[in-house]
Amino acid sequence: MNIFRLTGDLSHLAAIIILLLKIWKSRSCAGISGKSQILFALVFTTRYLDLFTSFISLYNTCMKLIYIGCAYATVYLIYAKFRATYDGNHDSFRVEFLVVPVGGLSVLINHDFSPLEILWTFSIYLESVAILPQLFMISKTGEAETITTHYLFCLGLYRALYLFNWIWRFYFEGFFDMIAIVAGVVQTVLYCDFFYLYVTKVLKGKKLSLPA
Amino acid sequence: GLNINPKDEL
Repeated sequence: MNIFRLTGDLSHLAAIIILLLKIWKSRSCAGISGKSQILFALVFTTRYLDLFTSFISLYNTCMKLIYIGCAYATVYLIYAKFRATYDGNHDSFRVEFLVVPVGGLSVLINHDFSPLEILWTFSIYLESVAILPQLFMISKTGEAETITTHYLFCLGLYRALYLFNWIWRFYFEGFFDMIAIVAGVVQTVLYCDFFYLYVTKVLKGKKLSLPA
Repeated sequence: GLNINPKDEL
């Protein structure tokens, strides 16, 4: 555990909680892509199946349970409790265009051709693109609430910090995982355009809106 | 090395 890994995890946790609180406090999930949230729930479910097979640390187990619990709570709020506020018309990204290729790729390129390892690989690949429905939704409506942009910033920052964690681990532990690194780079790159808008607009007190 | 189970990262 190094500082990048820890702050990355905390940034991830912050993102998840910001989103849950935003929906809960405003009693609305307007502007939030339910499809991205379903994909994240699927990511955590397929990645953390090792909760049943191996114990790593109390920290590891607790964080996994919190991530999974929050992911399903978010999906529940969007599709059940506050369903009336869900903006389904603008959440029109075709997720099968992500899930099917990612499923194929995880069967083809993995560390070990075993069910748990393939599901772990699937979750890594899927996470890298799971935010696309949300970004697509923002590009479609042309705007995002400021709290939603804080959520996206924390979520993007998390994977960027993991990249530094992997650089650290490569130098000091000789550890590297090519699948996680390549997917992590892809994931971080997808946020770059958003990071730019966040710094140039949101941090200067403006609302994030895109030119028509 | 390769990161095969167990995974310590989240």
